[in-house]
Amino acid sequence: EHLLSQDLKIPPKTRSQYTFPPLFFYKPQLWWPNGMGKQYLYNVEIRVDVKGYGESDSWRHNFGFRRIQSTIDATTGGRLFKVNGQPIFIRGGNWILSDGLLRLSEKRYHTDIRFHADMNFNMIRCWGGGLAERPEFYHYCDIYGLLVWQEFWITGDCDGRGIPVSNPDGPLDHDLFLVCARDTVKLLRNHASLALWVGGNEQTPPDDINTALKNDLRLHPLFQTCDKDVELEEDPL
Amino acid sequence: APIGKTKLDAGWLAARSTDVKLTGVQLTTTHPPSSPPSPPWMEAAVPGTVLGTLLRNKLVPDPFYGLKNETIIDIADSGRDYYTFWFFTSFKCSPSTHQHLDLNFRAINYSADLYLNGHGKSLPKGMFRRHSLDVSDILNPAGINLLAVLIHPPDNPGRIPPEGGQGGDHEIGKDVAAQYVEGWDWMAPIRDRNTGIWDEVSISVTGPVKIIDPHLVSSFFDDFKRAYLHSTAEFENRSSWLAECSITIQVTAELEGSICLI
Repeated sequence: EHLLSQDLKIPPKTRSQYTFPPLFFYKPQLWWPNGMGKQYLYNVEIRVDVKGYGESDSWRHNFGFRRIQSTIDATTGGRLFKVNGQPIFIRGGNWILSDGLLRLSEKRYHTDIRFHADMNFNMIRCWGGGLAERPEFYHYCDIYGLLVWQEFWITGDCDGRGIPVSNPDGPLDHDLFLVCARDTVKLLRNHASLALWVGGNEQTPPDDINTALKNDLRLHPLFQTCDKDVELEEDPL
Repeated sequence: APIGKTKLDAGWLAARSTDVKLTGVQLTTTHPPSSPPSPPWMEAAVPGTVLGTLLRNKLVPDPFYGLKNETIIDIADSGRDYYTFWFFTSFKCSPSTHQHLDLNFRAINYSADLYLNGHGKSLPKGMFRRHSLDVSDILNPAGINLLAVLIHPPDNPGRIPPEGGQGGDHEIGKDVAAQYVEGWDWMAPIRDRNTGIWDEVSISVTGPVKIIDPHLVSSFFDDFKRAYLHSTAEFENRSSWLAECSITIQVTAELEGSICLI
């Protein structure tokens, strides 16, 4: 069930977007945050072979089956998280970045993230004044079960609520902000540990940016159905 | 050339732009810097920042100790050129006829002018974006390729007020870049605002068709007994003929020990 090949003809000098038929898994090993279970990861490999040429390219990723939901609790106004349908008490820590001169080695990330897991955290919040963290950061969060709250590059202080008040309309180039945001989402979106994208720190991004981000990051309608905790009559697939 | 990615994370050199009288074309054709380097060239930390390279060469004190950060000139006082640096390296690769070679930068702060074997290209602004260039047509047939990248600091590095404060004068907020670099209540300002090739540089060899940004999503039914893996990717045919492809997805799981289930 877990090996699928499809033929595809791509015209010269063009890009084609292709969606494989969904792969079915019965009772897959699920990925759980630190302290709730194992962080099970599957090796996913996508390969393309071209007739008359052979293997042309390949891509691989460690993928975790999990469902992360979060809602605002009407009573407390706080955000409640669920993983694989189970409510989770968030024990989170703030994260700016690993080194002020950006000496961000894989070894350094491994040590930092394992340290947070050993401190019994199950979430790391990447503050909006720091970085969109790197794939190596997320890789070790996948391995050690640390959910990641990733903010985009807006802070109250620099974007309209600081002293002096400055940049009330955020960065000068909103299109550039969205180009960077979209590329960052594509870089990081397959990581099991990525739990939440957040517009900024103590500040909402300017309306046009916020609307575009919400639109780009909304859940696909297909997953709206299976994102509810209801038993489905028929399989929408 | 073997299909796949090779990181370019060794053998980089750097020099302050104002100390180099040559152009990017000359640096990557007739006048490459010598190795080992002689002034103004020095060994560079890539991935890393300008300040990381200066510290590696002991040209600045380590800003993490005592008040040494105060002895490093801030970009607001030195001007942007002082932290505008050339980074140079060379790499070998000889792809065959139907192969393509991409030069990939996973992140640069803040913008750059790139030269490869005498051909120039601008890399647009933004600290959080990838750059991937198909350089197949400008490779050096002899196999040794010379790469020089002129890295420019953020457009609005700002000035740190005497009282410091969160985000300094907030000018950095005008750019799409990390804002902590102007200093915060818990953090001294970073003098070069993290200018540099701060993330992975690589070259990747593919055949005529390239896989771009796959997206994997799982959906669950029957209380997680039934799950589906949905996979979408872009495939780019860079040849001038119709590519008849067979695309494959395979999922394996490492069971206990080294036994794999396919």
